[in-house]
Amino acid sequence: LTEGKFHDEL
Amino acid sequence: MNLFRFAGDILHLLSILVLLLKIHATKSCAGISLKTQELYLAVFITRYLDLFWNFHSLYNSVFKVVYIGTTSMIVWYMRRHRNVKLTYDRDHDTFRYLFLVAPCAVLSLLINARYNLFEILWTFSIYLEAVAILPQLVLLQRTKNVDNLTGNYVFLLGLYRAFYILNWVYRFATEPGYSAWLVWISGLIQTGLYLDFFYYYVQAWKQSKKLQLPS
Repeated sequence: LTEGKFHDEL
Repeated sequence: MNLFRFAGDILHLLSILVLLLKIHATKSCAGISLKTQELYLAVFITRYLDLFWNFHSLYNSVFKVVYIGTTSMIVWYMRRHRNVKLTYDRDHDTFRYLFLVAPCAVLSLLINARYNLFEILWTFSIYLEAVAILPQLVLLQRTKNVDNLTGNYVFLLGLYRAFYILNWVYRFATEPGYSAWLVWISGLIQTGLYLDFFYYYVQAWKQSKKLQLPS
């Protein structure tokens, strides 16, 4: 899950 | 992180605190939709599942815990507090969960960025947040006379969404390669749901009258 796109917004 | 995003998060927190303080101070939850609050709790839990293994920043982690905690407290007050639960307007808060949860669940299985459990739950939370305000809007419509704090709650929530849109515009203009179609479209739909309410809220404010929604 940590690779690729990271959900950085809340 | 930019100022729009920060303002959005703060407004979101403020909206929840306004609601929590209103319930705490007046020991009443009249006019508040428990359905909307439970849907938001579901949104936060499905989206912030990654809290334990995806560390992005202290800022994000603190907000995630605070959103889950404060919304849980609202739900607890409305369901369990001996005085508050008596003021819950269950006869008017009749919106069916299934009408919102089922389409969002199906949509998140069909349209997502990556096919794995946590990504699908995250996507589900994005879709569900877009429509979670509907039971509250229907309840406001039914009860007509909206008390100030409930009106402010919905207004602050709408404002939070508006700032997130500004944040996306800013990020799109300044971050090369930044795009998030799924979040943008859901966010636009979500903000759209507030437009009608905003119109009446601003009208009432301009005429310094009590907010009253038309039938």
